[in-house]
Amino acid sequence: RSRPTRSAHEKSARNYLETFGYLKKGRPEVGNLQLMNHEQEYEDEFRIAIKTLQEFGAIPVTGEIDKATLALMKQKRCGRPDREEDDDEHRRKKR
Amino acid sequence: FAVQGEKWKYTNLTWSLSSTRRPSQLDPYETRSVLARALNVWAQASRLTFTEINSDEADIVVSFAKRYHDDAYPFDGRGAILAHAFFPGTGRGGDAHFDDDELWLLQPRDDDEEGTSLFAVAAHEFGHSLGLSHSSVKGALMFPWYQGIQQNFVLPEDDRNGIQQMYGPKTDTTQWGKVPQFRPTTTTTTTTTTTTTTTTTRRPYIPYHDRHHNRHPEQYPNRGYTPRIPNRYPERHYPDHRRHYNTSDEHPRRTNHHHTYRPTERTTHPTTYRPRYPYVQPEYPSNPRPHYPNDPRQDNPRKPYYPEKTTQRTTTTTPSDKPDTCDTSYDAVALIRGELFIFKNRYHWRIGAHGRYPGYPMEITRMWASLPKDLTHVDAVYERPDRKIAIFIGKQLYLFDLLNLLPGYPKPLSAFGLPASLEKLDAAMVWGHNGNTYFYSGSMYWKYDEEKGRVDYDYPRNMAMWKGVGYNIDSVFQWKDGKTYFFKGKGFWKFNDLHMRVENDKQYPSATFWMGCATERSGRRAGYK
Repeated sequence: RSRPTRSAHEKSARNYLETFGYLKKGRPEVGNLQLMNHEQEYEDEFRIAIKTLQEFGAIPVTGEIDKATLALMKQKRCGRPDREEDDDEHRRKKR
Repeated sequence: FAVQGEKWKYTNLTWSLSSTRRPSQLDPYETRSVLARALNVWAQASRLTFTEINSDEADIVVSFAKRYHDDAYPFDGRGAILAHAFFPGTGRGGDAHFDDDELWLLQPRDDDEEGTSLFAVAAHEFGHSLGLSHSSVKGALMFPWYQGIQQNFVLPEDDRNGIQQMYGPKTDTTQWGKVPQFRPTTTTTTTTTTTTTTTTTRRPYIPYHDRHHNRHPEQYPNRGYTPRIPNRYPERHYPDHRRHYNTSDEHPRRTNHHHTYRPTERTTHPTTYRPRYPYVQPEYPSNPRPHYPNDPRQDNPRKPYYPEKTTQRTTTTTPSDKPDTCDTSYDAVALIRGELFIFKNRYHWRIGAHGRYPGYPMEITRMWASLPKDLTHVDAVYERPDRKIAIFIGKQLYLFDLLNLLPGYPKPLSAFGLPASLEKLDAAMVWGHNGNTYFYSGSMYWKYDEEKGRVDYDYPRNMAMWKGVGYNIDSVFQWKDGKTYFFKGKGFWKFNDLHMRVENDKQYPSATFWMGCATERSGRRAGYK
């Protein structure tokens, strides 16, 4: 059994959302059965993340991967996440 | 605006363009001039001052790099991601990295949509260097998406509020210094984008070559060493890089009361310096700088000295089963405590921040003494999420807390839900793409639940899921770049986690890439199909 296939846009958006801190990384492997149980929860998280991105990027908040969102994701930008997590990599201390 | 939380404890910051990672397409002098102007944007709105010191020990070190470049945030070629910077702190803190693949413009050009203003991006990144996160205010400098730059740029209100909250507003009694221009002559001076009109005495510009090489004239008497930079850390004279050795949180300038650089007497070698032996340490160094196999600095005489402890040698002859570093396959490869461990037969190599450790390959049992004395090889090794080290040998798992075998181990593979008929694992790894653990053997693989201590019930599955690597792999692991690498024979594949297939059907030679061997010796002509 495998989960429903997602569009290329969704995969690309998910990667973008994870890279810039809107979605937590660590989704299960392709075809992971465990994901099936959390499919709805995942969809909700994804929509919320898209909305947050849209709000942050000052474009209409629709929760959908629309043209404005796709354009925003193609824009040149800083590589830092927009939503910072506690990350040792960013706060490295000399030992 | 958003304040990240970390801030500099002092306002007189230093900065430098990296001595080793300079822009490949830009004039370094003009680049420095642009960077100085970008810093001045923040200086004009706060109490901060910025002094260029031309040293990799500066608070803010600016570097240009492509793709993977020594941190977890690889660049992506031209477009999309332009740069990033680290928040205030010691070590890498404050540093700004720019994608060298971008078409950087030193002067804003309205009619060129392709290029990217270095000034605009630098001003944004330095905001991170000072402690600001991204702002959701469109038009703010800290807005994450590139907005170009206008002539006579003035820091927007949102950013001004942010920087002043952290460092206070600019005091009234000072005047702005003139933004310096850099000239490529030996009389080029270090510069201060300072809030006062007083200029400090500045040391002449000294090319990197002259400044940094041969700090040990007694070792390299013919290199013409001339000490020109004061040694602020005489007890740490040997090291070549601030990130590894400056363990103090104290700002270097606190020991340098006036900021004029003067040649000083060279400090004698420290008597407290100790080599890193005995070899077995209580904890592995946790990766100050990732190993880049082809990093030319591996051959740099400034790299730390790791003397061999000759008393540990029991024989001077090479055992017949000792593998050839530059011509062998690998039994297992694992990233442990940020260092690469490569296993073959009863030996292993260790590759740290400065490349391959000398004296290797060395017997595995010298590191993990609890393994069988008659050990001939290991099948798979990986570091678990709880940092314990799992070593698979035949039908047994040996689990170590660093170097100590845990009570109750070794345990049979069947204890973890693997088939009793399974003779061995080929490989094991924590997959960076999802954080799950996977075991591989022959044509099958399993997902292992670290919390339950068992493989999931709907496994094994066919290795065809991992397109391009085939069956009976030798090893797999996740490197510091977050990518997955599969090994088989004398070659390896880089795996695309999103597309679930190898990036290139043809293997790369392992010895050349991971061991830093010459291409000729690693058998490239033989092909890796």
